[in-house]
Amino acid sequence: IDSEDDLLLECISSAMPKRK
Amino acid sequence: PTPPYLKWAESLHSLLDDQEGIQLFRNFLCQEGCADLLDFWFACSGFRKTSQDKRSKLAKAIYRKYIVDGTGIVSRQIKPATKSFIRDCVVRPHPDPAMFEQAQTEIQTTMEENTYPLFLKSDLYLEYT
Repeated sequence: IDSEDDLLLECISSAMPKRK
Repeated sequence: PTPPYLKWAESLHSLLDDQEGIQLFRNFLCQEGCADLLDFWFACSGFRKTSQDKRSKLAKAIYRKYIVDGTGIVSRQIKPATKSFIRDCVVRPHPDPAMFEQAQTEIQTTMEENTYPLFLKSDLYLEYT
């Protein structure tokens, strides 16, 4: 389950805009 | 130039296009107990860009975290037909990258109609500006 949470966090942060 | 916090009031999209705006909006949603709406919205966007080898595992992770438990804030805002569509997609070996699109739209509408206007009137936003 831990790795599932990591995957989810990685997915969420990949969709966020990068600092300008 | 227009300061970022004024742009945030133009549309939800402008707010979600700015890292600081996202952070402040997320703080507000945490106070209201519904930060999952925002996390789910970004998870859906990220899912579309995820490589095929991770997609099946990620689809299950999103489904388990936000949808399967019908009492969660995200699950309660998604239509039953959309949830059953997702349930069918999750079990496939190669889930469609667009499988969460309808659910994302429904959650976006919820934010546009409820939490986003409340955010713009909140002390958190007003103090920031």
